[in-house]
Amino acid sequence: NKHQADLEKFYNSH
Amino acid sequence: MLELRLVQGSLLKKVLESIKDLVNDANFDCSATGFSLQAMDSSHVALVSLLLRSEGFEHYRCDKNFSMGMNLGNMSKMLKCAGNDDIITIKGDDGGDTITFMFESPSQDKIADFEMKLMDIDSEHLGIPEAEYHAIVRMPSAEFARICKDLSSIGDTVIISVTKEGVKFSTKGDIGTANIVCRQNTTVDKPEEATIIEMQEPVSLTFALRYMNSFTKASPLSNTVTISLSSELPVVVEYKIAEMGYIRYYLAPKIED
Repeated sequence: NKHQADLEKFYNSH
Repeated sequence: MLELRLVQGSLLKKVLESIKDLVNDANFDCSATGFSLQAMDSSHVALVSLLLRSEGFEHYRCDKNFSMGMNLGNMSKMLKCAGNDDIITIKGDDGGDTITFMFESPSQDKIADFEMKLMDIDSEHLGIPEAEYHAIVRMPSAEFARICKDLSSIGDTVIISVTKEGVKFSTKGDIGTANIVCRQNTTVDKPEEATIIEMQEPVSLTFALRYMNSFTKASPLSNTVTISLSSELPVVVEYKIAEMGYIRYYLAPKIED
């Protein structure tokens, strides 16, 4: 039960 | 107007083979810098960034910046019609609804042109900041591809751990577990056969092997691959395209629920 981050959200927030 | 001529046409064929399974549709961006692409897979877990610098083309003309939306499966179908030794010329216009691929045989005795329909793609260009990585591993691309393929027959995910001992690729599945350790090895006959590990601090991250295997489709583009790892950052798997640029894949690590 693991999740992966959404890269679009990741780069938009960094 | 865009007009580019690539003597080593096989390179463009290889580029398409390395991205078409990951991304269905993408905008190719044309500028004086070069021919580039940034696209995500449909689940937003992986991102691919391609740059083919203008200097790498025999002829490169781009009057103004514009994007051309293409279905990569269709583009791959067209490029498969080019011979491996063919020279490929691409022509397109800002606002045009088609792109033309021209294939010339080396002896100029066969010339083919294929016109492909373009598509409107609404995509956002993400700014990817330069980052410091805890560990950077450079190794032969064929070795990395072999490891990913082997591990995916046992498990679905790979844990990549870098310590001062080396880089360890681990997986586990229903049938058992596997660990492959590659140590730094610079005493090789050819530089591209070396494994080089630059470690600032130990790092261990988990990734889906399905994506890693997809990235290794770029192996024909480069003898070496560079894997940049940092906790809290997407991994970067980079294949340099000799004298032209690069293809970089970014993949979000798997995290505990």
